[in-house]
Amino acid sequence: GASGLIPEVGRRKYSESGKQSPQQSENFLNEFELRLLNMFGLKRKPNPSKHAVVPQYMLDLYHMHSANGEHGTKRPRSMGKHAEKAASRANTIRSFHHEEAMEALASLKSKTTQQFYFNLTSVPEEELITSAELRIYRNEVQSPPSSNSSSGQSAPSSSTSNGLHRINIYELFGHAGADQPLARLLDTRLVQDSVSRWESFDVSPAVAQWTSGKSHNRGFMVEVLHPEEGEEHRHRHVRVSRSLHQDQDSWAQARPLLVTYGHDGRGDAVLHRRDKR
Amino acid sequence: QATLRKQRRKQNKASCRRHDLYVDFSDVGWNEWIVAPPGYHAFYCQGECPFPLADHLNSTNHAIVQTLVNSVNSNIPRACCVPTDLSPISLLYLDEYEKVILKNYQDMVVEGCGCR
Repeated sequence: GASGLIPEVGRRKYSESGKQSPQQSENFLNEFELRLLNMFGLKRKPNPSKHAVVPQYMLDLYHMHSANGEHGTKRPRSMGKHAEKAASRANTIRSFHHEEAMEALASLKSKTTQQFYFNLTSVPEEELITSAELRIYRNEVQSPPSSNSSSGQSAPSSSTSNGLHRINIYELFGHAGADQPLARLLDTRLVQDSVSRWESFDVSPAVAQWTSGKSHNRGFMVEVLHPEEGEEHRHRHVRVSRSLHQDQDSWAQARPLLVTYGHDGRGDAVLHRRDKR
Repeated sequence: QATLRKQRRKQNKASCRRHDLYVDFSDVGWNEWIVAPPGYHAFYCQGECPFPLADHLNSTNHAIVQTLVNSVNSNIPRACCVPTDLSPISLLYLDEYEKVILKNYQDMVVEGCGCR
């Protein structure tokens, strides 16, 4: 019962059937358990803590698949077309949160940069990553309390609807000991700051290289340029770090998310369209 | 007529076909790490593969011959009632590192049964 995928009742019933010696029974059960683990692609039975967070995006993908061909559920609004295409070819979709202990945040007047590291060592060797997206949540920019406002409430950003931000995503590389890592631009986007939404960036080339062992994973750098800088709070609207996120309770569902799309050569894709029975 | 109907029903009941089986992950303690679905309709195959094999039993040539031989020599077993068509399901689960994974697993649901 090393992993615990076989219920204890089943183990006991088999052992007590008297078909084999106790040692033989134990060996057969353990072999069967290994087959179960192998079937699921696990090394041991998962034992998640109560605090484990399931990203809403993964739930959306699951519901999108389970309704596929039945209710015609559309893709989540935040899902890019490239992600949908990737999901249609992948049989495994994995999500990762970054290692917060390894993040490096820097904020200058008109620029916020954040270095992320995602531990991808749990991706098995036989899984070929065909696509990956880095998802970053950004909140609409609220204009500062107006000086003549008696309530002190901040107004929505409609008054600053011209505000544009540029988000650049870089792959970091270079020698481990180097002070200044080199960066290669992977994706970039100009965004309107008056809308709250997830932004999806294509980081496939870097992740495919890392997981195939062709290059070393040094992480990403996200750069947020806010050219019309003038308000101190502005750099806070892109949720790249817990320290920039005011509501700690919602951080788990607003923090950056890396999603990989891969195939281990076994079976159909997750978003494979099935014929109705 | 009533006797004939009863016999036919009994024969149909016994012949190889798909039966309902809902696998509830909480029954095997897998609900701790499988987020969705809570369970699924897996189905199973059970029943006889009697001589002469009917068309709908999806038999192979070998199963037809084996059944024929069984009809003259009962030492040779009948063909077996097994799944002939299976489909995949997707599971959303947390792995041993608490990473959330959505994965498609093939051959999890019985779509059709036959004598093989």
